Amino acid sequence: EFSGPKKDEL
Amino acid sequence: MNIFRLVGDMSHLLAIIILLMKMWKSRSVAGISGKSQILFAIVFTTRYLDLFTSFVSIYNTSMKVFFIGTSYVTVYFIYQHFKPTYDSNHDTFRVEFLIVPVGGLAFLVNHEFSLLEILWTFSIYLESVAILPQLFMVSKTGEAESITSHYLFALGSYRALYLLNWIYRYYFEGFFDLIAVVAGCVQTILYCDFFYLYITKVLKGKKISLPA
Repeated sequence: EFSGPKKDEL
Repeated sequence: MNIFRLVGDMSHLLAIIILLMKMWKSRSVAGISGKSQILFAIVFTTRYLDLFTSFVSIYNTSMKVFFIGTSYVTVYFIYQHFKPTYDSNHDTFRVEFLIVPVGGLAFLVNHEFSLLEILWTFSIYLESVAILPQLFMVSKTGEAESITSHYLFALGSYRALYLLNWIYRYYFEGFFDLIAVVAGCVQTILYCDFFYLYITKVLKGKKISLPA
């Protein structure tokens, strides 16, 4: 599972 | 979602709508850099590849579809539909000097060495410099139509508002993305000169004339 900051922005 | 990011997204949306309306109403793409618009199309294409694989919200998905769709329509307007009005003699920025270093940096500095993540990182880095051909074109032509200035102001404001969004999210959600923040700072700094001219000139009804 990707550990970086979640991608919920445009 | 917070007010900064919402207003930022609306500002981005407004910029795109202003540009499309300018092209459609005046039936002209004069003063618009096709190279910057191609870079924006690349930015959205490489950033939203997860459009079909990860669902965040209706808002997120619909905005992504809108941004991708309008970026290709804009490129089509410039290079096909209103091609006779495209000023290629002044749109001469060498975009390969942007794409190659940005591509290399995305390959070296990212959160995870995977294809999707490297493309996302490439998109973030590319967006921070994608406006350069447009600013270069305005400096070469020596002036910008006021509608183009409004477009640039809305476009520059969106990422400046995202900086506030990241400050908010850091303090209230503990969210922090160094790559997005650094690129966002670079992107916003590139507009500072323009912001100064816009606020001191355009808002007083004058035209922008960057030092040619």
